[in-house]
Amino acid sequence: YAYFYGRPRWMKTSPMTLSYAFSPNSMIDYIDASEIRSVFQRAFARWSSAIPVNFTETEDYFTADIKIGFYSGDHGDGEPFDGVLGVLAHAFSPENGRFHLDAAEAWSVDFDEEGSKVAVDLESVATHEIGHVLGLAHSSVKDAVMYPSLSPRTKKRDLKLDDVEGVQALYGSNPNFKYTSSLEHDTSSSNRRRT
Amino acid sequence: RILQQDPLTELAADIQNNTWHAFVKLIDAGKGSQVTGMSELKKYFQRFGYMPIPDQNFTDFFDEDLESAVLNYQKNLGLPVTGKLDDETMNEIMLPRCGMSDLVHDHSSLHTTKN
Repeated sequence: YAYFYGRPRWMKTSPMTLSYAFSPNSMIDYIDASEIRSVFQRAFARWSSAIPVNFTETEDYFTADIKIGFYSGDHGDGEPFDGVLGVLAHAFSPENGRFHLDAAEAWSVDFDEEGSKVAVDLESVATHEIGHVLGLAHSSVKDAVMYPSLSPRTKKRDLKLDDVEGVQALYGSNPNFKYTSSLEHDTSSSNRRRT
Repeated sequence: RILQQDPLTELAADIQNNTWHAFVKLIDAGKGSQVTGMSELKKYFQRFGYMPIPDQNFTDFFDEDLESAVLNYQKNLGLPVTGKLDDETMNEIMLPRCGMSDLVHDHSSLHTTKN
């Protein structure tokens, strides 16, 4: 795992609660809003299970700690999106909270329903970008959520040990956190890469 | 090489709109070679933190700076460290990815805090 320069993190008092909101004007319309909200609830819950940080959705976009939206091309932050595939999303380090997804992607919450060859799993990308929002940079561990690339029609939703160790070093451990086998890395694929 | 049977070419064909599918023609290029489009690959490496010099007029020549970027990219992402644009490296480069830089610098616009 890695951190941004200066190792920034959210500095609210404990127990920490971060609010998040979806842009009222910059969303996609081909996935039901309730499904998008469920996807993000699950993505935030994964990180929350590892660290003593709660996430709560708010309707007030402008006062939310984390602002989520789908944008196309140049959207004013100096990092324009590039259409289908290429760059999928980006998010800013703490305590900025901006979380942008490329509206041009074929976002999917269910590959059985979304037949596009270039469909991208929204929940996997959401989980990755929340890692950036919390202060994690890209990991070199291929199986980690914080590895920078994601193939189309692929899911990478579950935190790995590398992700958990990184975020717990920033915020401490959730007292209810339990180690599970899903945290383990796929050592067979890692070994193949090293070979 | 029969390009029609190359898995990388098949991948590129599958993802016609992929911003980086044109990089497939750079496969197997190594230091000293010159291929049209190499400058775009240098921009890719600059964007993701492997060529930190800003506003450089990139050439299509596979120079030492590009070799260094390829080596750092391969080391950082757990790829075989060859310094060349081999199959595995190009496959990784062409995958869709997060827009954040891989290597942390203190001057990237995306790494600022809101102070």
